[in-house]
Amino acid sequence: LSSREFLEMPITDFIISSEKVAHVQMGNNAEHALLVLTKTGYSSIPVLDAKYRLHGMLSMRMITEPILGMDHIEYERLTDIKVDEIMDKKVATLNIGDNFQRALDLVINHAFLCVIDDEGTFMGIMTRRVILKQLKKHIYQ
Amino acid sequence: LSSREFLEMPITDFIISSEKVAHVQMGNNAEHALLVLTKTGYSSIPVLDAKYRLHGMLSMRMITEPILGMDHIEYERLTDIKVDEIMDKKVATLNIGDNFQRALDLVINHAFLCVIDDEGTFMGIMTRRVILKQLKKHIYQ
Ligand SMILES: Nc1ncnc2c1ncn2[C@@H]1O[C@@H]2COP(=O)(O)O[C@H]3[C@@H](O)[C@H](n4cnc5c(N)ncnc54)O[C@@H]3COP(=O)(O)O[C@H]2[C@H]1O
Ligand SMILES: Nc1ncnc2c1ncn2[C@@H]1O[C@@H]2COP(=O)(O)O[C@H]3[C@@H](O)[C@H](n4cnc5c(N)ncnc54)O[C@@H]3COP(=O)(O)O[C@H]2[C@H]1O
Repeated sequence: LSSREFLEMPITDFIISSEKVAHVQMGNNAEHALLVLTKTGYSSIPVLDAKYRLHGMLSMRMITEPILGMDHIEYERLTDIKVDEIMDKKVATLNIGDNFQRALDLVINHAFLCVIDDEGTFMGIMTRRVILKQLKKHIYQ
Repeated sequence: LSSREFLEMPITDFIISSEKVAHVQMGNNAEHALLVLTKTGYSSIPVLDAKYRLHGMLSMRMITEPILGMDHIEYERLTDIKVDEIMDKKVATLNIGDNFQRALDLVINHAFLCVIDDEGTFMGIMTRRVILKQLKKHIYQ
């Protein structure tokens, strides 16, 4: 493949589909989110609603930062905090119809990208790992 | 640059040098590490000793996982846990004399790589972001 053909590849074959993506739901509290992040081992995951629409992204640090009190960490407050109060609402996204070039441009600054369709439904994620594997394959050919 | 020349580039120009790398020290406790990770915003950082030798890697999840008790999270134990008890001792490393190809092979599975010299002194890190920027530049040329 030429570099141009490589960059014009559709992203569809490379997406990690939604059923394989760990996430939390709108309305969950921060302690539940801490459990999900700890058990799945991911540092940052999408926040979805019951209709699989994308609302934001949540990392461990967004959970610990609001509870760093003056002289001790206020862990007891975690059950009172909702994920939508602390999540990052600006999520780097791709449309399901985008090509590899668009994904490459965005992963420079984001470890993963959320993929949505024209209705705004969450379809899955594109990760740096998948993109790096393809780049390595292309450069070694 | 041909792909071969690109892959043979030394990594030295692309390293984030040690003084810019957030880390924790051997002997620190897990609560101190939680503060460092929260304040710097990084999800995973190196563990060094006073002589800047590399001992392991520590993430938020390695801090929260050991304290998930049967019915509540045992935050009070964090000051009793030392970083060397919970860190990942297998760290993906590069030698300061390695080339880009070696870095590319390793970042498929690691968000960052620790760079050490022949004495085992920590010199800095190579990140996926830096590698992706160079790959993008190479493919667009
Ligand atoms: N259980 C596991 N098995 C094998 N390797 C693992 C792993 N967990 C993490 N890694 C490795 O560590 C990298 C960084 O993971 P992190 O959780 O910080 O950052 C992840 C996480 O925030 C998110 N992510 C990846 N897969 C996910 C999934 N199935 N569900 C939710 N989020 C996911 O995308 C980011 C980038 O992922 P990427 O694969 O490029 O890069 C991953 C992968 O190379
Ligand atoms: N303060 C900040 N400003 C701008 N962008 C930020 C940022 N913090 C994180 N990011 C973005 O998020 C990516 C994942 O960061 P993470 O902390 O999970 O994963 C990081 C972290 O574990 C480690 N890392 C990067 N820079 C570090 C530093 N100066 N000190 C210690 N560890 C560092 O290397 C991993 C990959 O870093 P990479 O740059 O490829 O990828 C970073 C970068 O694109």
